[in-house]
Amino acid sequence: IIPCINTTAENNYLNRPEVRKALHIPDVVPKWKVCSVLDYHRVYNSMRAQFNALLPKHRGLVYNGDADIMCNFLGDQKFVASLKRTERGERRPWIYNQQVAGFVKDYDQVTFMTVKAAGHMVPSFKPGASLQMITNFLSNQP
Amino acid sequence: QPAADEITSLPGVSGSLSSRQYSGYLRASGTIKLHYWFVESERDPENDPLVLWMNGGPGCSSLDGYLSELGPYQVNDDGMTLRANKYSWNQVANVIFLEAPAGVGFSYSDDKNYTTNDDETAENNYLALLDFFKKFPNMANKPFFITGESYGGIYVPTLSVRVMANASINFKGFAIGNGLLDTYLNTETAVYYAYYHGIIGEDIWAKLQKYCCTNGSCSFVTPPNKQCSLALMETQDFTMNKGLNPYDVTGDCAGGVPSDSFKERTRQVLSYFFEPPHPKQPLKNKVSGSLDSNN
Repeated sequence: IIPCINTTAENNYLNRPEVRKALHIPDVVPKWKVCSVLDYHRVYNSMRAQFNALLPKHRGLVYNGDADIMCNFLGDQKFVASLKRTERGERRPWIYNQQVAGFVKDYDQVTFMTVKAAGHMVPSFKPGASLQMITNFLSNQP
Repeated sequence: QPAADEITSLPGVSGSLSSRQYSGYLRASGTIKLHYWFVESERDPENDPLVLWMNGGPGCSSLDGYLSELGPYQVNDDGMTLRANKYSWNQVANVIFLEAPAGVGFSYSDDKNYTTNDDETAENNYLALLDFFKKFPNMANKPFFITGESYGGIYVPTLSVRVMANASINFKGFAIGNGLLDTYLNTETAVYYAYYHGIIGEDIWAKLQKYCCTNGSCSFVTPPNKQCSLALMETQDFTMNKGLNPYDVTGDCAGGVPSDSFKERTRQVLSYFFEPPHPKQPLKNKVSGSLDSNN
């Protein structure tokens, strides 16, 4: 059900009997598939209430690879801006390996950032930049 | 740590693992058992934070996150061997990959009831997390972060508000990559994104401006007339049905342009991420059928 993504190698690996054994997967569990069609019902159209509940006490990071249209960066950028948190400085480029890796906008307790030329799965498309990004976030660095 | 869950060796990896790893099941409600794969930090597992990672879908496995995104090993094309990922997030954190909800990947329920929703998923993820802390009491007091991607934009905040209410968890924050945070905004901005990335041309853009906008204010989610609905369907057709990789508009689509039957199956995924056009006037005949199909 996921277009344009090739997961053949993962599928083959995870369905090898010796891999299942190494991962302690019981025999009753069916074959692994990257995505399963579930009878899943979306309850929420927006996470605004959840963000408003979380941000007074907890830090948030919203990042977007800017080459994705399934969840495009403009929508998430507008969402974060709509939370009306106090702005902390101007939108600025962020640097990885002496190159602009995207752009950042800081707000009180939440940061929105883009990852330049990355698609939906940012750690796959820009592994070095994404490791730098999460390292800084975990240690509460800019 | 649960000795029974420890991964002593991983097929396709020669030599010892780069850090201790565990794989097993966490109990949620009823007969639900969620599969987890936990990797300790390669730097300082005792002092580094704890990060939970969840892929989206809904219905997609977080093992994809491990094996193709941020885990310590990635699968080679042969499907047999693994290579080290020098940019894995467990360079700086202890990372849990959780397959949720039940029915996804190796997660399952004895009763095989796989009907669920956002709230049930969040509750079961929370219960599984509590079970994780029982299994790994040494992780219980570490700074804890919840992260995820895509439909994880729903999973992460809904789980976070539950975790926030439990004072025994040292919850610090959350991170979301390319997350679904607001379906209205995601739908509205996708139109602008398509135009300003050269996906739709001036002809469709002119129709959108003419029929969906008034004095510079556009309504791409609740089209005011059928002409606007048609222009929006043309836009969606260009972005989702022509073979463009919607996850990477500048890259290739693996396997080439998907078949019509495949596209039909992907409509379910799209329905989670985008609001369908809501025409104020009912469409007729051929137009109506086309709209239903797009919905």
